Amino acid sequence: NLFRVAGDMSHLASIFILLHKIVQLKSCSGISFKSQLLYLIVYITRYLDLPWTPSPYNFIFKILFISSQLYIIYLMARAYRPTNDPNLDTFRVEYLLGFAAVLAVLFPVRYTVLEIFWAFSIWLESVAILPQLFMLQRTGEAEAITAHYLFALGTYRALYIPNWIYRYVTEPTHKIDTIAVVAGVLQTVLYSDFFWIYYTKVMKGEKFKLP
Amino acid sequence: WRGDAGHDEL
Repeated sequence: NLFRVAGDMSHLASIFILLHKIVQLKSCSGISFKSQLLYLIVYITRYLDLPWTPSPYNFIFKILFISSQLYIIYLMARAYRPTNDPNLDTFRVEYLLGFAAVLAVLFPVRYTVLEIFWAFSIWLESVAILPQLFMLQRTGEAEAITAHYLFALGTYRALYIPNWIYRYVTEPTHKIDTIAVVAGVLQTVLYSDFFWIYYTKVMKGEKFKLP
Repeated sequence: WRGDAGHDEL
């Protein structure tokens, strides 16, 4: 449906915006390496079913997300490493990994290796942006391009919510993927503050600056 | 070890 496709396009756009920023400005300043590393873990643990993906659409996106995220990690860890300030990126990711691991082991859809990793990736994605938002809070402001990246990334999961409602209404099975929905709502809520500042400042041509 | 809950979203 339209919400789902728009969400995935927004996700893809966010990655292109981030890559554009890093390559064009030859700098990854303002970007949390920890959040980016968490996203790599998210893609790898979620797409373990890559060889059995029935839909070519999903298959292509999975390849795109894993490969582009590997490239982002390479750029941040190798090519533009000096532009990355670890002193600003101090969020304790152990808590996020622990949170996702506990929920994944306690409430997977089924007790299979793939399902536990899938649930882990869903919970981890829901909170993976926290190191980035924490960094933003420490610096108090962000480049416009970084704000656009975060807006596109947040919009992706927000658009999945109307997609789930649409699917629930239109599909005869009325199936709800509880883990994905609860984690997806949590993920969107974490962005709400950012969305508000983006709307009140960046969309009106001002600099992204925290009050 | 394959799960089969059929997650069809990204």
